[in-house]
Amino acid sequence: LPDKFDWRDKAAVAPVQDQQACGSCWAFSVVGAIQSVHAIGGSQLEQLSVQQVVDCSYQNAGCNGGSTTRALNWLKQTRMKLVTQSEYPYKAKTEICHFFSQSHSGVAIKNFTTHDFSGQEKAMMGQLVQYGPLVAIVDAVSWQDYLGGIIQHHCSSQWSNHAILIVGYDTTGDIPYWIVQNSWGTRWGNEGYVYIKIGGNICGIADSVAAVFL
Amino acid sequence: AFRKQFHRTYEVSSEEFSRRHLSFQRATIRHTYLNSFSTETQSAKYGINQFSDLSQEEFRDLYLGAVYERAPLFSGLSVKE
Repeated sequence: LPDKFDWRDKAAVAPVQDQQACGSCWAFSVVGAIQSVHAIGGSQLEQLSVQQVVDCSYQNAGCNGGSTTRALNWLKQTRMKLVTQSEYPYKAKTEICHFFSQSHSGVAIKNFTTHDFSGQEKAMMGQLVQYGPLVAIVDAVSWQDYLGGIIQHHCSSQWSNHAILIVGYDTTGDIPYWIVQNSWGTRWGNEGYVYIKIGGNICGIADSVAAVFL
Repeated sequence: AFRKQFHRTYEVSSEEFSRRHLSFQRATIRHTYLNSFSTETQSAKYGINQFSDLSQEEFRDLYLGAVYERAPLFSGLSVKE
């Protein structure tokens, strides 16, 4: 594995978005992974519709929260094509699902995996490099006050409450860390990103990690 | 300064201001605690941001919307992989 790896360097990560006062992090992380893997596969990087997932993933609760696993399962089973963000813009509230015709172009997923990598974060680094950005669930209660730097304390594992997108890692410094894209806008953290120490399953980052395949 | 920086429109004399002010004060107490753990330059820093006038309950309700589902333990790469 390289000492340092960042999918942003390969132009495979869309800009940081802002979920606003809507508990839709689960949809942002899933859609973020899909649009990245789509770009890694050779397509142009384009922002796909988070609102489509918020509105249409019926097993989840839209702005009241949801599960990344359920969302990915729904996308896999229905073969629902995600349209672009401009065709189905984000509203920060749950609305009625808008359907598009079968002939309408979009991105569908073929499969996904979800694993617990606790104690195996090196293998998780391998998955990131091999498959693309990873969807993960973390305990982000203390992130309310985060300004920047590498998180090493103040959050637990197995009490996860927030979905994020892992886009890279860096092991070249004194503290190896994950590079994580959040969906709280660019004014939060390190221009919308948060760094989490690798090893020790900090914030439960390795508890439930998904990779998607198109 | 906080209201100006984060474009808050509530008035100083309002009930909402009192509530937000209390949340803000509690946040500053939290920051002292959170920053007391690490002194390394790379360590995380905690302080005033756009969420500082929210109570912890409000923050959880509005921004932490993921439901955790247990995942199978990663069992290593297959021979093929």
